[in-house]
Amino acid sequence: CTSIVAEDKSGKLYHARNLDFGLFLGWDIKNSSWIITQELKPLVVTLDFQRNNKTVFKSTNFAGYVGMVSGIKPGIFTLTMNERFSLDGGYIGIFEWILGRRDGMWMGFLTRTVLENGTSYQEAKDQLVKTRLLAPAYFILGGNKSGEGCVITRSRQAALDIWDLDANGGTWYVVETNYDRWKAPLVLDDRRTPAMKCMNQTKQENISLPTIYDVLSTKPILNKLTVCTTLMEVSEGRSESYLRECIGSCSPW
Amino acid sequence: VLAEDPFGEDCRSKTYPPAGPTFKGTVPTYIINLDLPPSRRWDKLLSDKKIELKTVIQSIKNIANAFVPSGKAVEIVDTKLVRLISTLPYPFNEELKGIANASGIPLGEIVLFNIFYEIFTV
Repeated sequence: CTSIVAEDKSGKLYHARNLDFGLFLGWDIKNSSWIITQELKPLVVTLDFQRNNKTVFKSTNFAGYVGMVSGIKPGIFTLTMNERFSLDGGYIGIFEWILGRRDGMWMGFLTRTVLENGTSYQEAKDQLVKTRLLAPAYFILGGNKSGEGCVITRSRQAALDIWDLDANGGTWYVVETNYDRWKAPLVLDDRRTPAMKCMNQTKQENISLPTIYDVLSTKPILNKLTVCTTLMEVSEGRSESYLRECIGSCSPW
Repeated sequence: VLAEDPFGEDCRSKTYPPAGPTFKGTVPTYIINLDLPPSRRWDKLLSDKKIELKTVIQSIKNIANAFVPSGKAVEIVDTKLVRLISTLPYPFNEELKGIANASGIPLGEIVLFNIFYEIFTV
């Protein structure tokens, strides 16, 4: 996955992501694609969660999955989640759960709870930082005011790092793929460098959902695992999702 | 750096609105009514998407069978994972039961689909 939160010169916040999934889950030789990635595409839906006929939040989801991987609380915050791979992974959390240790929270349930019940950027951030989890993750959170944007690097137990937007200090965007920001990404899977290069080339004065879509359409940020691209703009409550295809000479991940 | 990546390319521009070979389609929108009981919230969506969901879950089971040819992995999904449902918090436990009912897919397989993220972080 690749998630980006960016702030334009007027302080408006944009949040977008490529949802990549299906690595090593069967390769279709005939169509040169990942089997699960292709099969997930018809399951992608935009969900408008309503109470009293009013939108509480919207998400881009797989039908049948009750957790959230991308969502927007209009006017308040946006949230995406990227996978974080670790030996201390979710399978340990599941074993602990089965054995009776149930003080951690399932990833998708936490993101769903935050989107459903969160009332502010700061409250959402606090919950994502402090809640004990079954699996490690990156939470990418955007707000509705200048400086409200961050990448939270989570182990199962704690927040290892919080990388905040600071447009005045030169950090007008944050990009997260599937690697800790203080470590170099795997040489064979460096989507971070091209994403940052394209964001820098775009420049803050030109940032918008269309120009972020350009970044997310550039290989290898767009790759054989990319299921869909989601674009969100919190102040207007705008959320758009598009199914993607990477054909021809494309990175397999 | 991009030049060194065999799959890299120059930064794209003017790709929006989405069109062309990298765009595979738009995404349908569904309303999930939180005023309904959790077991009924997903009925319409799963009525429309049950075939696609069955296809994905069958592929996951096929892959599991390839790794564990004895069929033990799939047996665990069908018999053990279903027991996990009683330990999951409300309203998610009820929603998963509702999805299983609406789609006709065994509950253990719906649980598997919903804990996929946790499993694949290793």
